[in-house]
Amino acid sequence: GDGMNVLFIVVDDLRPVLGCYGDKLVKSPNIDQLASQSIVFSNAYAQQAVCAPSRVSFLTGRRPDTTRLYDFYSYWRVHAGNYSTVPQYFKENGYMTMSVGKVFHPGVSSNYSDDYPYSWSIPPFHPSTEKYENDKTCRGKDGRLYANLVCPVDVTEMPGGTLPDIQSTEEAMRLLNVMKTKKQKFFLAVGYHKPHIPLRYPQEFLKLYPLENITLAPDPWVPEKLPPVAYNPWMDIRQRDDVKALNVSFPYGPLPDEFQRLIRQSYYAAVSYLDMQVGLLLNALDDVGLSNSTIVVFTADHGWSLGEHGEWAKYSNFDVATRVPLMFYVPGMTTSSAGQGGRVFPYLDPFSHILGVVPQGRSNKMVELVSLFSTLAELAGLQVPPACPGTSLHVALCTEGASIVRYFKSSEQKAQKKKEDGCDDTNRCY
Amino acid sequence: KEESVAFSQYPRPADIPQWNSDKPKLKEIRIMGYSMRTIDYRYTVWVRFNPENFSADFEDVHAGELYIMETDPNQDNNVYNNTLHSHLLKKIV
Repeated sequence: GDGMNVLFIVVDDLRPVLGCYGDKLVKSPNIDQLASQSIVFSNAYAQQAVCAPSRVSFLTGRRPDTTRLYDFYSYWRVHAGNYSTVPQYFKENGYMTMSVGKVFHPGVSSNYSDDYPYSWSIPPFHPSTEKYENDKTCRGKDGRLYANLVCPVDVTEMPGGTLPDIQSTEEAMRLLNVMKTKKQKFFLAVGYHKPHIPLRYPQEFLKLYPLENITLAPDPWVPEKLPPVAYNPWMDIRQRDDVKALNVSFPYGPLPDEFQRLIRQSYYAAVSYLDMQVGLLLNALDDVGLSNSTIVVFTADHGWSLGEHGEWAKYSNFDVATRVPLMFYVPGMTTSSAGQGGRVFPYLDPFSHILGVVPQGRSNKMVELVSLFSTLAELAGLQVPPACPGTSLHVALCTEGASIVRYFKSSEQKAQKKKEDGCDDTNRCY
Repeated sequence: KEESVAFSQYPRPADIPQWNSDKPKLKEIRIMGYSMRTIDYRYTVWVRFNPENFSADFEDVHAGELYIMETDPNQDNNVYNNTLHSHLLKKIV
């Protein structure tokens, strides 16, 4: 990956309900296609299952106990230490660094600026319709508008006639076009908002998931021996208009079974809507001819409970809340297509594409998002930041996560063996 | 043998769920749940946490969780207090 560009895609609240992670229900052809050209980590975990602490952790390469950010209300550079970030490191090494959408959590925790100008070469882009995210934009059965949790929408009726993630994709595509003609290497981070609540997405995606195909979680009850301190009462869900109307008891609920199915249906639909955005973005990377010179990283800030253990959010240490998708596409390393000039990521329509694909390489090693800093540095051929000493409050550049590139090799060998066994024909293998 | 491990943590304001259990502010944090997971298990201890000096007191354990992934992949059966697994717990600690 020496000298390559980096496209860093981070999704909000996405647990690995993806075809490439073995989910049989979801339609995620574009992310699966990316996985088929990537090394996929099956056991990747965030350091804390809430947005700001998780993002600051993996963007600085330090754990929450070092960033001292466990909530949303402090900026690590003044509250803990003036730590470097991944994009800052790339910027200081000659890259043009750009942020589109939700990369840092907005607000105090990124100094109301997404850490600009430390981390970014140009001011971060936020979609103009982001501000309507929590407005009453969901049409109820009575025809009135509500701030619902379950919120399939007619996009043409939305403020501005669009949705934030659609705008982010458009801006990222515009930036790719600009970078096409520049000689400078780039680090483009694109942060998608969905499937974070509210589950607001174009209503046509509901068609992919008929309600009769939607099951409850395999364990929708609060486990008998779960210590009360481990349980989260999903307050943000309770505050939405449609959930409020259900008068669910506090703290354990449960939600009615039918409503549980509606939430799960909409989460899946929002994932397919996200998949479409990722597909359009990767297709644009092909269009500008940069697929063979750009490392693509795909991950999420943390997972989300879909009713398991009687929970409906993140805010816990359960695997469903902390486990994330993580994959790296490195031209010439995870795929042999570098330099061939063909299309690597043709857009796949989730409404018509049905074939699943298996990843080229897969690693079952336990890995952590805090390792992203050193891993990306190594993949791009930059010097890997040193390991942090025991106390690193005054160390600007170090990392608490070891590079996981060492796991790529064994995965490559497995992929090679698969090929030798006749399993490189993904359709056959699937 | 080299065993890969992943850590996570989550703060709580109290031992029982309350309105700010999901997102306690720093000054409200009293307990921190530290998790260590391998392919085989997830082990979590909820310990006293001091938000003034960011210190965790592992001598003051409020609760614990231990899930054995082979038999309980969904993490529904907490065996932290099960003496059958005391050997594994000792090894972890």
